[in-house]
Amino acid sequence: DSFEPAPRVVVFLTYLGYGILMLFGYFRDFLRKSGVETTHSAIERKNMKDFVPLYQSFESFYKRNIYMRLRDCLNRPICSVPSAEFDISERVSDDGNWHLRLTGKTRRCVNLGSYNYLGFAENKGPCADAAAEALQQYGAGVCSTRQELGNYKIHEELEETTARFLGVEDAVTFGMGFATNSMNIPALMGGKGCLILSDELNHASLVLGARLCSTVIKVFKHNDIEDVERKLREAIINGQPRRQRAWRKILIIVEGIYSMEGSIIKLPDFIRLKKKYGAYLYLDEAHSVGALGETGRGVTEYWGVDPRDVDIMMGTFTKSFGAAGGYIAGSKRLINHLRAYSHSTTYACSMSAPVAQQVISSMKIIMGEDGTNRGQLRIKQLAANSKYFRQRLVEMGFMVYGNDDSPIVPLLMYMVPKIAAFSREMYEQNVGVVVVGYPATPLTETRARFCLSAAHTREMLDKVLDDISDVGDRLQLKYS
Amino acid sequence: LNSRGIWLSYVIAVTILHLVLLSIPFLNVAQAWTLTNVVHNIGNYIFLHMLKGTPWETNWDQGKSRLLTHWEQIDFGEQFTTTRKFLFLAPVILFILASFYTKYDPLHFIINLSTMLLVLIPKLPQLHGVR
Amino acid sequence: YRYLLVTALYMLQPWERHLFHSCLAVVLAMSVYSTSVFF
Repeated sequence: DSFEPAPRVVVFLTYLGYGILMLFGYFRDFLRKSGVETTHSAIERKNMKDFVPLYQSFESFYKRNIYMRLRDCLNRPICSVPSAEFDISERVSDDGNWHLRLTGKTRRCVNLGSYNYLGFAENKGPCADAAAEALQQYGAGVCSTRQELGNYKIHEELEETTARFLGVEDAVTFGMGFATNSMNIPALMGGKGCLILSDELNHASLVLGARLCSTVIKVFKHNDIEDVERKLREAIINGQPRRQRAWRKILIIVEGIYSMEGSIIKLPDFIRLKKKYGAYLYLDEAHSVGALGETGRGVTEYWGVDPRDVDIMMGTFTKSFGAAGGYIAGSKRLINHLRAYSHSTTYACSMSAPVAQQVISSMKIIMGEDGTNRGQLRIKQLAANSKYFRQRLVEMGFMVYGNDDSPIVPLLMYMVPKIAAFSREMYEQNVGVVVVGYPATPLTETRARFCLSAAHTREMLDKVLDDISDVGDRLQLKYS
Repeated sequence: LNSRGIWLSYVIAVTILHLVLLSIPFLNVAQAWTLTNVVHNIGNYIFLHMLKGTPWETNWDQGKSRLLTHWEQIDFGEQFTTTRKFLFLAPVILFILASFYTKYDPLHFIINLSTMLLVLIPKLPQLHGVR
Repeated sequence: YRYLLVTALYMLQPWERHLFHSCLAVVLAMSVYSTSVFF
């Protein structure tokens, strides 16, 4: 993983920019408060002033005064399937992005922003046909939970296929990726005396899941094995706070690929650690399942470790299978426990049948069970695209984070205005990119995050790379 | 406040503040230094010890940080970290500089000392979380 | 364009930029005046 530090001048200018934006933010808030400027955001009603305030005005300072200024670059509506190319709806605003309205025009752009690693986001082909058939057979929604009437045959088929795909005993699937983390960690780490060691850059769903249970949470530096070992040793030696009793359970939570950094977990080291200290390992493969490894089995195959060494394998069907939802896979005992105690299987409606069918079809194509080698070709195409795209950006002199094999390529821009300018300029070149800033990234590390896909052709990538190089020269983004 | 370059930016920002005050024609050097010290300390007090919460939604901590000042949120509340030491030292160094350039004039000294105490007392570990 | 990007003025509205530049001009004028008086 490469994480080249930014030049100091750039960091200082980034803070200077934030300082100027904050100064003007306070000035604009003053104008709004004194009535000179109309307030578009939600405010308390006059006759409600004796009640508890609904809106934390300071908490939306950043949103009002920084996010709003670049809001036209974010959450762009698309009106086609998010495959290699997609149609972006054009929007305009007359009041500083407080109200955006569609002009009715669309623009066909190369799609570098969607998670579509293997290119299964298609509205035609075997997956779409099978999903349409499932729609006919089962209908769209499942209006009950897995523990009641929402347990279809297709769900069981999906779970068998997932367990076979990952090479573990059993799997349970859920209709939402975020909920797979946030609703199952409490079912695994319930009660007192448990400890969670979490990577500092873990996804919000892992953080929420960890906070929903009453465990002690310790945060370790991103992908830093020494730091994990140190915290693990301290925790075991000191025991629980106040009573110094031994911990009942210790769970280490990591991700396979970190979607903001493009870095890949050092899985063998974490497995060595968990065996050495008797901890459990929770591996979130939201971005790595299907996108890493010779046959797409994820980060366990990428590192050549036995999937059974990972106690809890989690992943989503969103990024590589063109579907939605998530799974937890592992030993039969674990899965039976989750089927019985997970908040999702108890309260949430099951996954929609066409979505489940989409996953089953794409998973079988990846495994080659459809009798073709299309799955293999897609995996190879993705790996080639990722390496090629990243290496070209590095050659051009851009600051790129993460691992060569990761299909996510974060290009660092540091200054907030540059992400807005970059997004607008690339949109003019008919390229759809995703730009990310605080609080999804550290304050000074705003970035554009390119998501490669097996559906991208080399010509598309070359065109995009030339556009990025032009825009990079104009905006002075080649910091490396 | 832990990230790279923030201390350099802090020092440059205070320097720019001082140069702007120094460029005001009807202020002499002593007044410019005392004003630098006072503006810095009042800004420091407002941002670190008066404002509570964060200027963005922190939906992952169920609003816990909403009741904490910025100073109490630094390093998740851990005391004696390098960031805290730096933020503790900055007003002291500025006070020493201001005293020197005001030639230890009593009036300036009282103003500088009182604003320095205004920002140092809330930074004491004994007052963490005290309202 | 690059100056606006580096100073974050790119994200401000035109009238805010004018306000910023006028403040900057005042400060620079005072600096020049004070420096000349000083020397």
